[in-house]
Amino acid sequence: LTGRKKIDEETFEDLEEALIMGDVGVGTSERLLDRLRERVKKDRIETGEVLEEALIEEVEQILLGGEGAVTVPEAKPRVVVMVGVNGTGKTTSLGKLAHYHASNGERVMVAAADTFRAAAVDQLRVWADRAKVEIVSNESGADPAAVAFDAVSSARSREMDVVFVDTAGRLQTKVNLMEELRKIGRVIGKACPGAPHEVLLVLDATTGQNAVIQAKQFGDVIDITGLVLTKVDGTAKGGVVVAISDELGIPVRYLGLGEGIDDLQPFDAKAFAEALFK
Amino acid sequence: DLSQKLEGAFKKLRGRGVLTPENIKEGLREVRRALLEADVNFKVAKDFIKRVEEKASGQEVLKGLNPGQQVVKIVHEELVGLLGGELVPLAKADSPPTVLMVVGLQGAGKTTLCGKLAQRIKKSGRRVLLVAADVYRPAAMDQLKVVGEGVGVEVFIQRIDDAVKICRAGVEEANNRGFDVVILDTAGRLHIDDELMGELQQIESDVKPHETLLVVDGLTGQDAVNVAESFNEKLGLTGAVLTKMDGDARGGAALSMRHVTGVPIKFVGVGEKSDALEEFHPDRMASRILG
Ligand SMILES: Nc1nc2c(ncn2[C@@H]2O[C@H](COP(=O)(O)OP(=O)(O)OP(=O)(O)O)[C@@H](O)[C@H]2O)c(=O)[nH]1
Ligand SMILES: Nc1nc2c(ncn2[C@@H]2O[C@H](COP(=O)(O)OP(=O)(O)OP(=O)(O)O)[C@@H](O)[C@H]2O)c(=O)[nH]1
Ligand SMILES: [Mg+2]
Ligand SMILES: [Mg+2]
Repeated sequence: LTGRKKIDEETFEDLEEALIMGDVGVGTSERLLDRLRERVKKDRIETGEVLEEALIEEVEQILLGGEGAVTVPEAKPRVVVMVGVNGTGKTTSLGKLAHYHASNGERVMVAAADTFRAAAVDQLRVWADRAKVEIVSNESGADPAAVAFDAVSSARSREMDVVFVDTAGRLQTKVNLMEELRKIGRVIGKACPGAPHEVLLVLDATTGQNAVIQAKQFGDVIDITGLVLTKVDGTAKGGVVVAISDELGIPVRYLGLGEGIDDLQPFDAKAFAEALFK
Repeated sequence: DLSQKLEGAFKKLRGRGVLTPENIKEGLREVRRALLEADVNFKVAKDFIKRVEEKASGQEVLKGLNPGQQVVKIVHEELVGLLGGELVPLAKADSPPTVLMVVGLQGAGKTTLCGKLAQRIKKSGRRVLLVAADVYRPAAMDQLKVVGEGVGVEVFIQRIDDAVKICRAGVEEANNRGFDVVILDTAGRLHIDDELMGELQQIESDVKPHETLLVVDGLTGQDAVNVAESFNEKLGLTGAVLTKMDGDARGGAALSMRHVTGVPIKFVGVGEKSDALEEFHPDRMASRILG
């Protein structure tokens, strides 16, 4: 991006443009560039090329900084819940994760706790078939917390290795739906003490600054342990995860890069930071 | 609130003098920040600020308005102008059926929108046929079937794997059975997927839609320009719909979309139910973007 020429204000403007166009956001970009100016002095950085490398390091540090305490269960099953706003790829990502764990020899169950949206259970059923895992569901309109409870209880009594719970998409501004999610989390804990062990907030890479608000407000009703960033096979950079890691310390766990069952990758912070500037 | 933020930047201008590029520079930086926080594309925001600077320069500082308010008024007017003038209604064919094609990225809200459009058109007394042309997504056709049942509209389903054939057959069915409108629900796809974009071009050349609506998720950030540009290059877009605006996303994607394609935003999705569709109001959108 910046090459071997000497650093001037225009170099910083180019870097700011790359960060903002990557959806890192104004606030986080400013903090990053302030830190970068300090490094220019401290490390005596002279060329744009080295400057860009330093910025990539700063971004990588932020991304690696998230702890995202994942509870290690004392007994089976491990319970993972997929949450997020509408259409981000929760159901599809769940299918990919279920397949990954099943093909590693684990006994996997999926819970169809989206009892609201048209054909949501049918959609998950197709993924369960593809991943060759069991599915627990109920009829449309059933209480999602009840479906989650039944699935987790059943998995516990049968000592399954992992249960993935699919939930309905919901905008964080819908108070009743956020309370429903809080209840789902609480009820899962009743079915299996210590659960859920992982709660993955699924974010669409095309999403802008609203993702930070999503992370905050979903985090208020259920403890978010990690992010899944989907649709990175598009042209959006998903830089908003840098803001989320910076402000909330929540790490990215997986990247969704397609609609196929194998299109999931564990998160690589360095590769992601570099891609922001490509 | 933006005018409050600008008040500080314009303290020295109160009640006298003329707005100049120099004395409004700091204030315009605040406006640019607000636009970027609202997800307006970086380059679009840059162009927009230039336009505002040109419009504002030379204006007398008006008595009774603090200069910050005056600049916000100019910004707001400029935004409304760009977002879109006259409300452009849905296309209507001279001889039925009117063919509507709904396109966009994965998860934008197309299938849900098809149900909303079907209900709206049905309420106006016209017969609608929904066509399930998504052959990829698991249970996509079942989803549209349930959506159709919810609004009492028939859904054309052919469980084959050729979307072009389905659309052709669906429009033919609409023709033969005297439907007024036929709505094609297509699969979500990436604008950079040449094969799938080619599929849409084939459908377009086959059935010649009177209306091709690009559905964009209201939460979309900087990428909105890329998506809108690509879809507009490859297809004859006639309108756009911004969805999930019942949330608190500022909706800067609307400005980005309009700026690069000039395509009118016709509707706004404001919920998951079949009645959650509003006509696009540029003034409301402008206020929302400015926060
Ligand atoms: N290109 C691409 N598409 C994806 C990816 N993940 C999901 N999708 C697509 O995005 C669309 C929505 O995916 P879903 O899994 O239904 O999303 P969801 O979050 O469960 O949606 P709701 O339950 O309605 O809130 C589908 O068309 C998926 O195939 C990805 O990583 N890349
Ligand atoms: N809150 C809200 N949710 C919406 C709106 N429009 C659609 N949705 C939800 O967004 C999710 C995705 O909607 P779909 O209609 O399946 O999206 P799609 O574009 O057809 O998805 P693909 O076919 O996979 O590309 C669903 O959970 C819908 O209920 C809206 O205006 N507001
Ligand atoms: Mg889902
Ligand atoms: Mg669809």
